[in-house]
Amino acid sequence: KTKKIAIYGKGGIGKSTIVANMAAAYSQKYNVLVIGCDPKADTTRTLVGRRIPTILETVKRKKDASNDEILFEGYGDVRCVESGGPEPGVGCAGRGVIVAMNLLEKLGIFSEDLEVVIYDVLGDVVCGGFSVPLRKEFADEVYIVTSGEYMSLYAANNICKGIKKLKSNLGGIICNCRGIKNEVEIVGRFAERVGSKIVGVIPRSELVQKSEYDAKTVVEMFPESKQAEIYRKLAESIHENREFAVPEPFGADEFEEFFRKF
Amino acid sequence: KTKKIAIYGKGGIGKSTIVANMAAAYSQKYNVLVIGCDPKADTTRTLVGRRIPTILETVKRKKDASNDEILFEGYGDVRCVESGGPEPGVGCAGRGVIVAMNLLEKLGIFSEDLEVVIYDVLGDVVCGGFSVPLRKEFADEVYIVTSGEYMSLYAANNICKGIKKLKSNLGGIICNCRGIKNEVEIVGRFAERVGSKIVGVIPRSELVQKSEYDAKTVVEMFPESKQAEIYRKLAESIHENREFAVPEPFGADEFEEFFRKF
Ligand SMILES: Nc1ncnc2c1ncn2[C@@H]1O[C@H](COP(=O)(O)OP(=O)(O)O)[C@@H](O)[C@H]1O
Ligand SMILES: Nc1ncnc2c1ncn2[C@@H]1O[C@H](COP(=O)(O)OP(=O)(O)O)[C@@H](O)[C@H]1O
Ligand code: SF4
Ligand SMILES: [Mg+2]
Ligand SMILES: [Mg+2]
Repeated sequence: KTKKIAIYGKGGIGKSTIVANMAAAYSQKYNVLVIGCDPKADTTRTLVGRRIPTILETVKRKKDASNDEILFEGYGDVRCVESGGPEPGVGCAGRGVIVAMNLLEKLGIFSEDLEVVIYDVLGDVVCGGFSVPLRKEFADEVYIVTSGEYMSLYAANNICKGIKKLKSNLGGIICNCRGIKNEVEIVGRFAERVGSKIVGVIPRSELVQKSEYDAKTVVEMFPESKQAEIYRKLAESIHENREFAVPEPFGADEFEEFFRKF
Repeated sequence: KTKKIAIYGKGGIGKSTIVANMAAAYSQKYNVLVIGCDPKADTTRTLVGRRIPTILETVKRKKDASNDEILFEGYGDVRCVESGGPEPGVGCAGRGVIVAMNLLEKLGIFSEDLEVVIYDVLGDVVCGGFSVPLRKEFADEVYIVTSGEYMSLYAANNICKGIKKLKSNLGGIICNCRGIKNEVEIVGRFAERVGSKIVGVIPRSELVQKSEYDAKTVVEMFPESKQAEIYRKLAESIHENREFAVPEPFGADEFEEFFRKF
């Protein structure tokens, strides 16, 4: 049965880095499809080695886009697509995701032989196209990337509200460390309070910048490193994970209270 | 002639802190209205001393909201309103701004005696309600808050695209420092390349956290401090500013190139 995973989190928190490295790790054993759902359209750059054309810009110039105009193969044969987003100020930023989902279904890209599908989704607002991957037909498990910083946990809490609203399943919280004091403890307590758990802790590492500069993942460029091993372990914990829950988000005042304790 | 200013920037970059402190500074000489347009609805907390009810939640429970149910007076008699936002996953996150603008016009809150109006607007996506303050009838000058970090400049560039699309005017860039290497130089170059300029540089200061903890602005709680003086100077430069331009945003590749140089 295909594992369909959505990765959400505040813009800039580290989703694309984590998604690309997880995909690289999975590629050893499974057929993987990565779907970028962030208007930044850069999830797949470190897998394909360059920025690929987005679905939105492709359908804009030709109504009948074919598979090989939007689907690209990257490291380890990982299949890659980018939804893209409209120009700011021109309609809903999430429109790219909606257009992309329709096209992927129409072109039969969600094919039988896929074993892992990973969505990388902007989480600063959980509305319009950005909430579409939360629907059952797209992803059945959601993981939220956060650090110990107030703003990223605030966004994580908002994403929990979206997950609850759309009756989707939260599989766990990924702590992408930013060097905050007591970071893992704060994120752990947050996870516990929303009825979830930490599924991985990713330390800061300059190998991320080094491999990113060469448009590669850490798993590809530094396979022997501790950081690559951490991404592989994260991919494994998520693949083995069987505990899901509809989250219990913090109310506005409770959230403020939670933070005041730290 | 009323000065109508919109402050945009990536979530968490420091807009509300800057807006509240500018308003506190202006309150000495002018009649000021602050309009929070971020679903976080916390722009006015340090002016009023507590979180105020949002327009969206107020109209939800009673169709005919009156002035004193949505308009609150804060430090220095600054008038405060919060648009609010719907629950994540429930329609457009910017819907609160649209509902708020309609109500403020209907209740005549944009009255003759106002000398400064400041909008504090979420800038992670520039769509739906979040692009409404860019329209001429609301704000005639836009300032973008950014740090030297890639993600905040990426958002700043997106906001420039939105400003250009809606034919609004960029008055300048506010650098809210995060301690990045060569931060002011990076932000200065960015400003220059989009056809604008830096109008203020705000250092990191623990007085921000200290006054925020007491739900006050730095200008109110530490009026003699260097930080308070910096906010007052920023308010003054913005008030005196006569140079505006439709920005020239970076293309996606140019932006990557710009950053690679640093
Ligand atoms: N574990 C890490 N260590 C060091 N840098 C990181 C790490 N994770 C992410 N980064 C950096 O943070 C920035 C944002 O990461 P990215 O994955 O693009 O975020 P998102 O997709 O959430 O917007 C990138 O420049 C990336 O190099
Ligand atoms: N100059 C500064 N020095 C120290 N902390 C700051 C400064 N500006 C903002 N902050 C902190 O950063 C956080 C986000 O600021 P805020 O004004 O709420 O951002 P935004 O309104 O853009 O989301 C707040 O906790 C605030 O205390
Ligand atoms: S639904 Fe969300 S992404 Fe779409 S216009 Fe509204 S705020 Fe923007
Ligand atoms: Mg990304
Ligand atoms: Mg704010």
